[in-house]
Amino acid sequence: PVAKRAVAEVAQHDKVPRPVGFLPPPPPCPGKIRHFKI
Amino acid sequence: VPAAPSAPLGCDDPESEAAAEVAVSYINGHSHHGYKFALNRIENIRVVPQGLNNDIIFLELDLLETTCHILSPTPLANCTVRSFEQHAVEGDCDVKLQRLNGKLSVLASKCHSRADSGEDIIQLCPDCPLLASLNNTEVLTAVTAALSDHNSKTTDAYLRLIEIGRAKITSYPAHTVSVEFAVAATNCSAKAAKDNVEACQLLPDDQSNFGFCTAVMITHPSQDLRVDCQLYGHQVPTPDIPFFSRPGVTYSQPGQDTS
Repeated sequence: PVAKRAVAEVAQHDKVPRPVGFLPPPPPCPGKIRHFKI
Repeated sequence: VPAAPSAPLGCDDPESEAAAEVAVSYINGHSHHGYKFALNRIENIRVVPQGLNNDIIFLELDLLETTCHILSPTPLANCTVRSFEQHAVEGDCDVKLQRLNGKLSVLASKCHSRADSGEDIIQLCPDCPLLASLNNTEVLTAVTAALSDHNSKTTDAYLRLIEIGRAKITSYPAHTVSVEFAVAATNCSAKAAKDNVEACQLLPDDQSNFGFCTAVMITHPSQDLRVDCQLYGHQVPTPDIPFFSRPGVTYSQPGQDTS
């Protein structure tokens, strides 16, 4: 049987800090408007 | 372990733009009426893998009408997109492509074009003239008068009307009808046509010579008519896309579907 190996809780100080003001990437679609929007 | 699925394509990714370029070229190359369309926005893209180096791509495109008639040999890159004030016409297209070993080909396309709403234009530009119906009596009168005027003055071939592209009617400061229409040279000189116009037929595809005319007819308070017709010269027709082969008027109404 495959037992899931317990993963030691990552020590607090090891967590990668999120940069302040982290913005999600722009949505992939719709794309840019090249002329104007009707 | 199967390769992890590639991240979904963004609408502004180079691969998406390459697919859109192939799609727009196909749409313009297979359209027989109206004007060329340019890409305004990639609304959405969906890639469905079919196997190794074989994808089906579904594109949703937002296009805008340009000032180049579809029969014009002008490269699309040199065609100006009609401005909002000129009463723009938008095209919404769904296109299915295949990318096989990196080569893109269009499997199907369906487009719907529609003119911008008159209310929107008047709201932002009260003096901008709006598109008139191509069946409007004044429009037909202006086109007939303009073509007749050109044929009565030219020393070149007698021209026949292929289709009316667009028309506008303004009432201020003068009652003015502005029209744009596509024409084709016939096998007659304008002089010979005066004797027997029925004998004047469009040239066969291998000699066809299309052109485009713009005209402005003022009917009140004064009378004036200005016509400018330019022939494109003989273009080698693309074999699988028959050019127009008969005289007569067909209308390219914005708001038409093409597949």
